[in-house]
Amino acid sequence: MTRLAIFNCKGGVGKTTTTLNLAAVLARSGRLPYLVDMDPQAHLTRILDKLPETPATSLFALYSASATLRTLVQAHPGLGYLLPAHGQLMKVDSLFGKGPATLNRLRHGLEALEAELPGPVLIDCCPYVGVLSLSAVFAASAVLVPVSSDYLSLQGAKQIDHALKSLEPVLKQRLPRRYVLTRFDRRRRMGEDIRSRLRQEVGDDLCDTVISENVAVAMSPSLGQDVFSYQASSRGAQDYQALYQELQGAGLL
Amino acid sequence: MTRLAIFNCKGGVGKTTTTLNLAAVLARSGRLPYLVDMDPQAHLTRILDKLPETPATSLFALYSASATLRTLVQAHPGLGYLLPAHGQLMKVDSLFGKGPATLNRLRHGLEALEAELPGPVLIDCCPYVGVLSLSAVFAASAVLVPVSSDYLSLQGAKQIDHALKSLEPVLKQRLPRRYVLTRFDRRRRMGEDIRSRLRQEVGDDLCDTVISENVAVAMSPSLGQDVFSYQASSRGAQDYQALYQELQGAGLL
Ligand SMILES: Nc1ncnc2c1ncn2[C@@H]1O[C@H](COP(=O)(O)OP(=O)(O)OP(=O)(O)O)[C@@H](O)[C@H]1O
Ligand SMILES: Nc1ncnc2c1ncn2[C@@H]1O[C@H](COP(=O)(O)OP(=O)(O)OP(=O)(O)O)[C@@H](O)[C@H]1O
Ligand SMILES: [Mg+2]
Ligand SMILES: [Mg+2]
Repeated sequence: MTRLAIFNCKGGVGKTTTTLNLAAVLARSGRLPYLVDMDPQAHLTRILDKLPETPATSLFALYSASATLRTLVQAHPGLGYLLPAHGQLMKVDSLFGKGPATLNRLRHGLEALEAELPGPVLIDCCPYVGVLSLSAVFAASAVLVPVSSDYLSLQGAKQIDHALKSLEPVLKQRLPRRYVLTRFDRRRRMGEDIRSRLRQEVGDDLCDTVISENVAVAMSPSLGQDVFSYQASSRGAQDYQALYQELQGAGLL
Repeated sequence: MTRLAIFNCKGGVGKTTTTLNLAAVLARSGRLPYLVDMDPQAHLTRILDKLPETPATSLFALYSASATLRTLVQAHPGLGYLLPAHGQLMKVDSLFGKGPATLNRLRHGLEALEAELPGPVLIDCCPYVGVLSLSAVFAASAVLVPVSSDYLSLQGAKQIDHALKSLEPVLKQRLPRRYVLTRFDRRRRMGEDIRSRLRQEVGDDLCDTVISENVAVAMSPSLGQDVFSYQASSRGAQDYQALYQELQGAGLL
């Protein structure tokens, strides 16, 4: 099973953008993915215009009503099957606790879903370490960490490695991970500086592919589209295609 | 008293960058501010290289040891007085609850501090709604909401107004607020589109000043500096100066 958690506790680094566009590459290569939106702010769900009227038809129901994921799935033609978020996800830790039962519910839900209809899974995470993002990591077979090509994001990347290391005893394995630079602007010297510093920090876990700063990538969500539907010839689309090939080559997607 | 909470639950919109650079404008106009870092990721604290060895000398001690803020303050020459964050702040809600005593502790702490040594207060918030950011809003006399000039950030801005409205019954007042566009890139059409959409959404609460996309603003944190120390003649420095004047003119700073 292929389940990729797209996680970084630093905010605004391109987690949602990367989930959306990697899903589009998967769909175009004939592998319709599940898109799991584990962010109470539901940005991915809003881009796809599928914000549920009530929490009962969102991922929140996985916790509040032990709903099966099959009943929550919303097909989005040409992209995959969305498991929509809702603001109520904010309350999962205070309502259901932070114990192993809560932390493993998403993993168990995905195992049941895959048994019926297998497919790759992409999980978009919220920008903090908590029950929701830990559930995503517990359910994942690998973690993709987008790092925006700027210094504050670089400062945040060091804390991810630390967080993932502290989970190894619980997961009883070292979760394969890749870091990918996003919003990479070749016109600025700082891009190369950040790249070499990140490589020093994480070594071969750094993807060779970088996602360029690209206006098509920034524009497509406003039309509810991925970058391929918006402008397949754009630099951003090419970069996400290359990222997919690199992750596939590494056996992570 | 002047206390500005710099808040947006959307990640990566320029909260920390704005706190840092507004503090520098205040300092340069002779009003040394308190900088309160209420983000467990402690980005502001790290830029100023003041990450405490133990939580006992950070804002966490306000909760765990009822420390006075005066004992936690770290002077940063030329900028102001930092109240440093620590990763343990993550645990404030599970250790001390989410009740009024916890939610008002920062406000009470700041009242005591100002009684001894008054000064303007800037509070940098984490990218989610919880005990920490609510404490900041409860302590504030106004809220500044940075909105990055992109569609996903615009999508997030609507949720802020919603969150602030839901607090009005508890605060027994409508908290004055201003939205400021950050990373505004005049070379892209989408900047003006976002500006007009945000104005439709929030009306006169939108600042006339925009903060331009500016490499000096992106670079200065890597050297532990604000944009004025790094390059006072930069476009970013001018924009933050103009923002300060606009907020001062509105009686918010
Ligand atoms: N390659 C890119 N080129 C241009 N803009 C980009 C690129 N990647 C992301 N962005 C912009 O950066 C902003 C932040 O991206 P996004 O919202 O995907 O980050 P995130 O990590 O999911 O944020 P959050 O932490 O709030 O969930 C978006 O509005 C998007 O438009
Ligand atoms: N005016 C600007 N010009 C260029 N880059 C900017 C500007 N403002 C912010 N940035 C860059 O955007 C990134 C995000 O900004 P910052 O970390 O301040 O946002 P934040 O809202 O505090 O993020 P978080 O939600 O993670 O706390 C920073 O790395 C910074 O370099
Ligand atoms: Mg996101
Ligand atoms: Mg910040």
